[in-house]
Amino acid sequence: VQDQVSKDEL
Amino acid sequence: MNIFRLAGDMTHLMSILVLLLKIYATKSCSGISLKTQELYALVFLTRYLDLFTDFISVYNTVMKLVFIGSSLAIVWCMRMHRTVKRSYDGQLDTFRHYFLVAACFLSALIVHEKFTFQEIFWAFSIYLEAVAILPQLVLLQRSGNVDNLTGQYVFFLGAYRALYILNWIYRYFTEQHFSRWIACISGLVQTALYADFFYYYFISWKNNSKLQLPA
Repeated sequence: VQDQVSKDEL
Repeated sequence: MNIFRLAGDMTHLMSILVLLLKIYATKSCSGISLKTQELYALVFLTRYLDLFTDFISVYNTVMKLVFIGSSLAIVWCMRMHRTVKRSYDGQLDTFRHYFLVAACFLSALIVHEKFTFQEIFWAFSIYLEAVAILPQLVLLQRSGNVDNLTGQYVFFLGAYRALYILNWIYRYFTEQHFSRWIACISGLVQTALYADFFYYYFISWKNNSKLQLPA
């Protein structure tokens, strides 16, 4: 399962 | 991190530094919309809820603190600093920005990536940022002549999101599971709102004349 794409952008 | 995103973040930082310079150097906030500054403070506070829970990088954490700190400092300055607040164009800055907050929160409840507290506030902050500049653009049109620093502030603020769009295109083609359609569509709307400002800004730069927005 694709893990929740962390919010790596500002 | 790619060059478009780094350039975008630096441009965003530049817009904040120009605004701080204008307020600090001229001890005046004429031409600046307090409502836009309040909306931006809300954008950063609701977007960076993960500030203390998810550590991405030192750069990410530092920039979040700078954005939250500077936006709150500017709102405080425009509301409380006795010299600065006297130059605030309160009678021109009358955009009903509470409607923007309500509309964006409603949208976030309907369209979000996951129905969790953090994700809904993140989507809210993305939508709110797209429209946060409206009070400022309305104020510029009403106040007629725009001083250089204010014009540069709005220009950098618009340019940063345009660079982020290039970043999303780049990431779309270079990363498999990259999908940021909420941020992407909202970013396109945000940048489009600056279109007429960019046009008049370019004209004033080409003719080396004062920036004039038609009323």
